[in-house]
Amino acid sequence: VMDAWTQTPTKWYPLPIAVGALLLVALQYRRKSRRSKEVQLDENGMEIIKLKGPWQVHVLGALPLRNMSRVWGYVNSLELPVWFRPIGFRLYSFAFGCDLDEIEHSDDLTQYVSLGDFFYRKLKDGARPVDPAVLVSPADGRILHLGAITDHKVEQVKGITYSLDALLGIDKDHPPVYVPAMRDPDLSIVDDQEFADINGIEYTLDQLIGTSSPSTSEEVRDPHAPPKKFGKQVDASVVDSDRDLKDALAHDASVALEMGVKTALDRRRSMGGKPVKPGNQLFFTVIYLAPGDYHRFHSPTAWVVEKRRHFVGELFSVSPYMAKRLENLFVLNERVALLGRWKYGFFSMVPVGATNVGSIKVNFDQALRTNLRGKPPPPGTYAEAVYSAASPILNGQPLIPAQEMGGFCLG
Amino acid sequence: STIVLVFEAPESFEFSVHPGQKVKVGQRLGDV
Repeated sequence: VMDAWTQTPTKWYPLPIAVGALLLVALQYRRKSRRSKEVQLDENGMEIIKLKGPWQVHVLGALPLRNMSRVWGYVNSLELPVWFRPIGFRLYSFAFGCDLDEIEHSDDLTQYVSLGDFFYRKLKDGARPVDPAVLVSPADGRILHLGAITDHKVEQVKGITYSLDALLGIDKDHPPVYVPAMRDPDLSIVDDQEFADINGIEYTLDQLIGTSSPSTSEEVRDPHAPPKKFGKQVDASVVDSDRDLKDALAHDASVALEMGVKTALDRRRSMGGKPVKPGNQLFFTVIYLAPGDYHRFHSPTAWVVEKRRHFVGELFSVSPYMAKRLENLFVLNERVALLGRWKYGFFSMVPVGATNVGSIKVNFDQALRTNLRGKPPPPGTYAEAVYSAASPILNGQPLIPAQEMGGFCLG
Repeated sequence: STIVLVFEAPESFEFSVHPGQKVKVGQRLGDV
């Protein structure tokens, strides 16, 4: 073999042109078919989100992650013996780097009955000073990525992008429809985004509330159009009937003042297919919360949350390891997109669940339930609730910077 | 768990943090 390897003379022959051309055609065909396999579009021209990544990702995708998450939550909700709590929580804090001095009940850890309870701990008042900047961090964590959005694509990590429309559920052909604060139960329920059933008669939302949707009438009235949502659109605002109206209005007015009254009272659609205002740009930032971090999230600015969209999905780990490997991670996972506006226009905040923290709580939305048993609907579908009843002036739930909004719970 | 913020802001908006940096609630992320 050695002799053959070293002594056999190499002879070069020119390939016939036809063979070379055939080779090029074959390579081009292979490349094209691979591209068409990579991006598959549905009947509306929207990309079908599928699991893409190396073999490790597919192995994880085969696991019953949602069930594992619920079991994990159940195990961690079990009450721990009182004698064990301080030892266990101190061990956990040592392992994950928690600062016990800044948490509530730091002098008596026995008040946390389970690991789940400790995980969802509160901080002492004043533990987190709030910067006067227009945008502050909504959570303790690590910045995974940030930047400007171009061509409606958000960069997950360097080189891997996902669709902004898929993340937030924005449908260019069917822009979001605002439903004003409605007390009548018949009016507060809107099926399939476009139709409301009142005493057996179907009305389009355009007919009902005079929404100036730029959708064509044919599109709106097409009952066979594939629904982008499941379930019902409900007004999930929680309004305390005993709340003093003057206080409420004063609070709303103070937020309106901070946001700029003109913008606060402006009911124009943010996004929904419309481009950003001249001189503006879309930005994004992704914050990763590690297991030991404080897991409640706060308002990053003064803004009004107009609606939430709950996307039931998978519960992959969202660690940087997975973010680098699994494409469309934040679009595949269960998440709650809170959409609204701030003084510069559109604003949204999307808490994304993970295997260990599948449950997302939003304080002003008691109707929200995440990580429920059952097969998740196809990616891209969502349940929507509007918060218009929370504030008559602002048409949504007003929030001030660093106000607690909710959090992630184990399982 | 992860939080994604997507927002419209003037082109003069600048982030004051960088990828990989640890942040706390209320810490400045960016300003106009």
